[in-house]
Amino acid sequence: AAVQDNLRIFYGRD
Amino acid sequence: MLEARLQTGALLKKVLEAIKELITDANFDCSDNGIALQAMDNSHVALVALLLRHDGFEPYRCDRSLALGVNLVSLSKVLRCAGNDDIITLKADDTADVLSLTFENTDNDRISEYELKLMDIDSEHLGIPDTTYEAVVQMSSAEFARICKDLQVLSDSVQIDVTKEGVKFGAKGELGSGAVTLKQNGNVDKEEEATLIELQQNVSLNFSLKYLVNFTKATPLASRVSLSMSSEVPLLVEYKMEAGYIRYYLAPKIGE
Repeated sequence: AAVQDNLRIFYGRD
Repeated sequence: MLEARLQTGALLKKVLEAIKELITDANFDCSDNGIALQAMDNSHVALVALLLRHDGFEPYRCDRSLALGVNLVSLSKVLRCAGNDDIITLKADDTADVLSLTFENTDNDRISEYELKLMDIDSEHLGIPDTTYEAVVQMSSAEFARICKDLQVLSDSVQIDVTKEGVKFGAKGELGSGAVTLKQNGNVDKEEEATLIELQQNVSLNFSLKYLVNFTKATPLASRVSLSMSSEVPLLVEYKMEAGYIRYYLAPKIGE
C-alpha cells in the first residue's frame, strides 16, 4: 500500500 | 481599493467551480499584478495556485495590495446569480470587510448587486520554487478528464509512466486492471488533441485519482492541460487561461 505525502515536506513557508 | 471588471463573467464562475471542492476558504490576494490565490486542501496533499492577471480585466484598479478572505462555497452561490454572459465587476475598499459584486447583462438593462461578507483567513503560503521537471506532457484537457474518470472505476490511484513514445496511465484494483496509453503525436491535424512530451528522463509516479478527478473540474477553462513530473516531487497540473492560469500541485504517493 502507498501512503500520501504532505506538500509541506516539499515546499516551505513563503 | 479594488475594482476589477470582467467582460466574460462566466470565467469567474468556471474558476470557482474548479476550486471550491478542493478548498473551502481562501484569500484572494489583489495587487497591481492581478488577483492571485494560493491554498492547500485540508489534508495538505494538494495545492491550488490561481492567477487572474490584471490584463484580463477592463478596467483593473488596485492601488494597495489587499487580501480578501472568501468562503468559496458562499462566493460560488452568489456567482450562480450571475448570468453566463454577464459582465462581472468586483469591488472592495481598503477595509476589505465586504466584496461587492455587480452583474450586468449584455443589453445593460439588468444590473444586480450583491455584497459578500469577508473573513480573516490565516492562510499558510508555501514557496514553490521554479522547477525543471523530468517529464512534461501536454495533452487535451478533455482527454485527461476522461482517463482519470475511467480509471477511477478500477482504483483509487493511477500510475503515470512517461517515455519518449508516450504516456501511460494505469490502474489496478480488486475488480481488475486498466491502462490508457497516449502516443506522442505532434503531427496530428487537430492541434488541440495532440499529445506532446518533453522528456529529460523517463518517470513513473503514483497519484491519487480522487484528487486528479477534482483537478479536472478546471477542464472548461482550457482545452489543453500540462502534467509536469519528476521523481519524488509533487505533480504540477496546469490549465493556462488567456490571462492567467490555474495550477494544481499534488504530492506523490510513496511506498510505506
